[in-house]
Amino acid sequence: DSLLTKDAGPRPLELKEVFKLFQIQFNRSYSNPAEYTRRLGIFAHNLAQAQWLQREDLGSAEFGETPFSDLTEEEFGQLYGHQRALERIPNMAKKVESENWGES
Amino acid sequence: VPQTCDWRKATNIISSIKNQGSCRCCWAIAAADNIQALWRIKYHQFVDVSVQELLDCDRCGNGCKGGFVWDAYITVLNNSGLASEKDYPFQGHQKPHKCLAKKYKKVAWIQDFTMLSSNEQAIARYLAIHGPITVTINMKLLQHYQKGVIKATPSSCDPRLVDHSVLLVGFGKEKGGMQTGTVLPHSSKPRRSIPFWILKNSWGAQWGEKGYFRLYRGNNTCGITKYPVTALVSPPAKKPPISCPP
Repeated sequence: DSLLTKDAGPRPLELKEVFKLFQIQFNRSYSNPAEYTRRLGIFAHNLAQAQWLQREDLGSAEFGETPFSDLTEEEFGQLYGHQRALERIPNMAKKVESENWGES
Repeated sequence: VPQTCDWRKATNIISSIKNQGSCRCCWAIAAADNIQALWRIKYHQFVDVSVQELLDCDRCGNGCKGGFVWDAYITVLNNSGLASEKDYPFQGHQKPHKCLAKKYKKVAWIQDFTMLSSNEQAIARYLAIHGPITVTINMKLLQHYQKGVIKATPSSCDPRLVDHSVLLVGFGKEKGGMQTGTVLPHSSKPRRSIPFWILKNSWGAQWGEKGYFRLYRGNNTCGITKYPVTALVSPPAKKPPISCPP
């Protein structure tokens, strides 16, 4: 009820309150105030990014807070993607000859 | 090709959602889930196969540092099958362990593996007849995904930069109408019905649609048609024992 004020409807949650709920939901804690502030900034950026994706998407997808909302795009890619060698991986049909013949 | 297909609705074919944690082994989980589902469809044996064997015995020895589904299938062929998850459980350690495949009885094996054509109709047909397959996509849009069907363009999700392997378990069509859920004023676009793929991820059930997500079907969204790869789990059967529930 702290969110309701007499003369207006429920005001949107403050960012820090949303972040607090995120930390509780996904069991996140940060080692020091500087790291907390940095993660709060990343979280705010990601929420804005999710709203942009929502506008851009041509399907019915919904974007927003996820377990990865306190990670930068780079951190997320490093943690969850496999190496990006795939675009150079030889086509499965081609036979790949190794330079030094006989190498296993 | 049937209108819809959802292998999750078939009893005991699709195992529960896994969570790779900090181990970059989506490729091993996708391959293990593929072999497991095909084995269950073909032989009605509900095996749970070892992901850790694929990590420890991989020819590149990368363990949790990433890999490719075709290396997982080569590991299964080289080791004459997969041990059970119970005997050879997932550890998720960063550094690979010594390969212990020889120590354990194999509960599933494969004859071969193959890459399907990049035609989405052909992929849907194969999926409905034979069972789930692995695909590798650009995962960029998944970080903030909550639900619904992602329909991207090559500029918002480059189909050439594929970096995440998952299991393709079905397809369908979402009715038209306004966008569901928390509608942002500018987002309530009227929509025609949306054809979609159903994909099983390995990031736990708290993510996405209880661990699953859906991609638009028909425009190679996020590079889904680049590496459609599956194990071959038995000699070509004349009539598949069961087909995909609608």
